[in-house]
Order: sequence, then C-alpha cells, then structure tokens
Amino acid sequence: MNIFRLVADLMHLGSILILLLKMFTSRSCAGISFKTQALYLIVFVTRYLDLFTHFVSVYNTFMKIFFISSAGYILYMMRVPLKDTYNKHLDAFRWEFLLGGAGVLALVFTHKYTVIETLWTYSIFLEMMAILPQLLQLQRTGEAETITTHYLFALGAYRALYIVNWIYRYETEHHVDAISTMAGIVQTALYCDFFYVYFTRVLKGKRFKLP
Amino acid sequence: NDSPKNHDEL
Repeated sequence: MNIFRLVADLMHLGSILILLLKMFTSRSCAGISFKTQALYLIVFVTRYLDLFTHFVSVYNTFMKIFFISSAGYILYMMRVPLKDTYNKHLDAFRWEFLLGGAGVLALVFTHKYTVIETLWTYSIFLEMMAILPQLLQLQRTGEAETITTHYLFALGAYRALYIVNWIYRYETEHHVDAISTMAGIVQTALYCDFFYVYFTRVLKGKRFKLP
Repeated sequence: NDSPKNHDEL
C-alpha cells in the first residue's frame, strides 16, 4: 500500500458516498446511468471472488464488501424507491457490446485460464469501459447537476491516482501488471473531456454544461 | 514479487 493508492481508494469510496447523498437529498436518480451502475456491480462481483480464497487485509476485505454492497444498494434505489425519476431513454448505450467485448478481451489476455483469474481479467476490462453509458448520457443531456459532476470527478480522480500508484510501484517494487495498467490508462483517458469541463466550469462556480 | 498480477489492489 502506498499513499497514492490509499487516497485513490478513499476517492472511490467518497464518490459512492456522494452518489448516495445525491440520491437521498434530491430523492431522484436523474442524470445517473443505471447501466453504468449495473456494470460496476458486475465488476465488483467478478473481481472480488477472491474474498473467499485469498485474504489480503482487514482493510482490503472491508473495502471489497463495501463496494459490492453499495453497488447493489444503488441499483435497488434506482429500481425501487427512485424508479419514477429514472429516464430510460437517456440511458441508451448499447451495453451488450461492453459485456461481450470485455469477455473477448479477458479470454485473450488473461494471465491464467482458471475461472477466478479469467473473471478477474474480465472485471478489469469491463471497468475500463463501464463509465461509457454514463458519459453518453451526460453528452445527450449536455448538462449535469453539480453534485453529479463531483461524483464523476471523484471517480475519475480515483482512476488517475491509480496510474500514479503503478508508476510508484514500478519504481519501488519493480512490479508492473500490464493488464491493469493498460486498461487503467484507457479508462482514465475516457475522463479527459469531462475533467476539462469540470475544471474550467464547475470549479469556477458555474453550471456543468457541454459546449 | 514475481507475480504479474496486482491482486492486492482493489
């Protein structure tokens, strides 16, 4: 564990708390992609199967359980109490391609052909693209509530800090995981346009609005 | 650390 990864994980945890806060305070899930949230649940479940086989630390176990359970709870919120505020027509990304594409990439690139290992690789490639339905929705509406942009910023910052963590690990441990690193760089790059608008507008007190 | 994986990461 290093400081970059710790802060990254706390940003990730914080992003989820911001999303829950948005849902609780506005009693609405408007602007949030159900597909992206569902993809995150699949990502966490397929990646954290090692909860049952491989103990890392109390911190690691706690975070894994938090990510799986909060993702499940968010889906429940969107499907049951806040169902009427969900706009299906804006959440139009063809996510079958993401589910299938990540499957092909996992079968090609996995380190080992075991079920747990292949599902771990699947989760990495699925997470790489899981934000796309959310970004498409943002593009379609052209604007977003400020709290939703804070959620996305925290999520993007978590990904960006993981890259710093890998550089640090490479320098100190001479250790690099090609799959995580390549997928992580692609995933972070997807946030570039969002970051630009966030820094130039939201942080200056203006509304998030695409040009 | 000869593992190619980062399985201690979240």
